[in-house]
Amino acid sequence: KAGWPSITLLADDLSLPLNLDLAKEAPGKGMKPRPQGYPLRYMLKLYQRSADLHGHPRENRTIGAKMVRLVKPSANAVRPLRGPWHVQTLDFPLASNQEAYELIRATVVYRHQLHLVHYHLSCHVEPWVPKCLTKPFSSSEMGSFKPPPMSKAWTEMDITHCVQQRLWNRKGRRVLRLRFMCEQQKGSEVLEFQWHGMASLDVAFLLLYFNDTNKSIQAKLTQGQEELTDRESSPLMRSAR
Amino acid sequence: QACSIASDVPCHTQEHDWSVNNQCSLHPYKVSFRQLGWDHWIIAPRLYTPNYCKGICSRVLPYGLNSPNHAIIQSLVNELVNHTVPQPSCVPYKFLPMSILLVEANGSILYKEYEGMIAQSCTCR
Repeated sequence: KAGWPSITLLADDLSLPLNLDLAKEAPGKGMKPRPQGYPLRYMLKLYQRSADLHGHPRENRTIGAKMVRLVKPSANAVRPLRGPWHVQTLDFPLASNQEAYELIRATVVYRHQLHLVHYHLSCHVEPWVPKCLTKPFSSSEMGSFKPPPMSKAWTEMDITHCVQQRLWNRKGRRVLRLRFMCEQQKGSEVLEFQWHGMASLDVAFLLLYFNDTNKSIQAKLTQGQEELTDRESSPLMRSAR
Repeated sequence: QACSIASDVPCHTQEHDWSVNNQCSLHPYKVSFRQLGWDHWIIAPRLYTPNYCKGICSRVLPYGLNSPNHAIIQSLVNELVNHTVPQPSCVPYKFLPMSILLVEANGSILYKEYEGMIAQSCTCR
């Protein structure tokens, strides 16, 4: 915002407190239109489960992270029809690494059922990266973390391993590419299916969960100081002095 | 208390009553993100209650304000020694975090817990 130059300059100073990045994140008025549809509803549910009407974080929140970013595909390409299969390639841009935040979980939420006029499709996603480990979302492995309840047509898949190992520590522009594959339901006739309008549909989005590392850095510093003090007071160090 | 330390400082005057009534304290305050010009990117919450601290940090600093010794000394210096040294300032002491749902410039939706967003108590320092 034009009225915030001094604060924006301050926010560039990394030595300043974390909360100043609120001013840094304020986009201009000319930003893209507000997101709508299921991705927005999902995040509103997540918000309602994590904070009250006034924005106070709930004590019993199960989100397990300080920050959750929903990323929509920046580009999608539709492949020609192959039998009953319809394949769409989705690219998710991953923002640059912020040292203050540690990626703790990555999931992809996608439509596993598509009910269009005359067509019923069952869908799944596959990472483009070879040998990338993915698994259906399992809440038992996530401890106290519970995602918001989802609509029946949507499902969630854990791709933390895939993103962390293959993409997250790369330098430069990082894009997660997923294949969104749909098959006409068995028994139905293979019809000439037109993808007109499909590219604009919300079929999948990425969720990145972060925790801030400031506290862990502070803890490490304190621990380091304690270790230094301990070492200095050890008999060995005393005799060396 | 200054009046009990320095015998020439009267304890019960109108000025004293006024300063007691206007002592540094937390004032509830609500503002909408629309008023702040942030409603185009902040989705939730709609209202923000930052609160604020206002009031006089008089020579009698109440115990509950958690003021450091320095504030008490500065208060005495202002009152008894040198008026050009200001009284301590009434500022927030404890804060609460706030969760915000916002839209980033690239269209991503972000849930984030920001520390230090709401003043919960005040102090003189």
